[in-house]
Amino acid sequence: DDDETGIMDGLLEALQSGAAFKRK
Amino acid sequence: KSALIYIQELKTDLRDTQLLSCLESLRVSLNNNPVSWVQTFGAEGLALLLTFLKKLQDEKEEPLNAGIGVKCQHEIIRCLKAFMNNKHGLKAMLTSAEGIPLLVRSINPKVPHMMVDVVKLLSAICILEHPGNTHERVLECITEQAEEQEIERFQPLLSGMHKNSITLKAGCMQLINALISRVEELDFRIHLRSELMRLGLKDLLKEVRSIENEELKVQLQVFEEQADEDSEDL
Repeated sequence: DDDETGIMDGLLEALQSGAAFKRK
Repeated sequence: KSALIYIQELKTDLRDTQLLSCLESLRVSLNNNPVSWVQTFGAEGLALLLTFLKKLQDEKEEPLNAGIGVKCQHEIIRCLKAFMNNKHGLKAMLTSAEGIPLLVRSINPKVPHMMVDVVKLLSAICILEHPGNTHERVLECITEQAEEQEIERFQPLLSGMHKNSITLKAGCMQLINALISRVEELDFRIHLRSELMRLGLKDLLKEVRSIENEELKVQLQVFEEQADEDSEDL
């Protein structure tokens, strides 16, 4: 969805919680 | 105000308090208007913001206006975050040749509250699923910026870790984690870690481990776990 907003907020939250670093 | 009005305003030679108030109001608009508004602001608006950021970075502040230039820079960083909060803005920022280099140039340990926002934004850019390997671009810019200043490339991050601000310590660790974790080659991840350790992160880690702060603890844990996993793999 091109009108999706909050992309940065989502990434920042995932970084802060550590979720962004979970290895696949 | 419409996006086009802001573009017109930013094209005039705004200074100091006028510029700051325009940027503050722009940030609110970027945060609260629909994506179509941000799209209208678009690449032209972004280019104007980046031009102001560069100009402010190059300026030596006059004592009379002490602080206002830094405030304007920080407000531009906040505007960029709001602008990049959707696909159109993010794409425009990644397409712009100056975007990432100017963000990296804004990593300034002398202004901890601004540096927090900058390192967090850069770490988000690092972990984007984007064909251009954004973490490589960020690391390249960090390397080039350090070469210009004739310092070690991770020195500004280590200086940030030395500051009293716990949020900044956590932000620096977050960027370090984002940079390392996206590297595909095991050897290069280990190389980056040892470069940081050699520069003083090893001693710093001992110190910051005792700080009671959830955000910081998460980042330290990520750093150590990934380092342990890589050691085992090696």
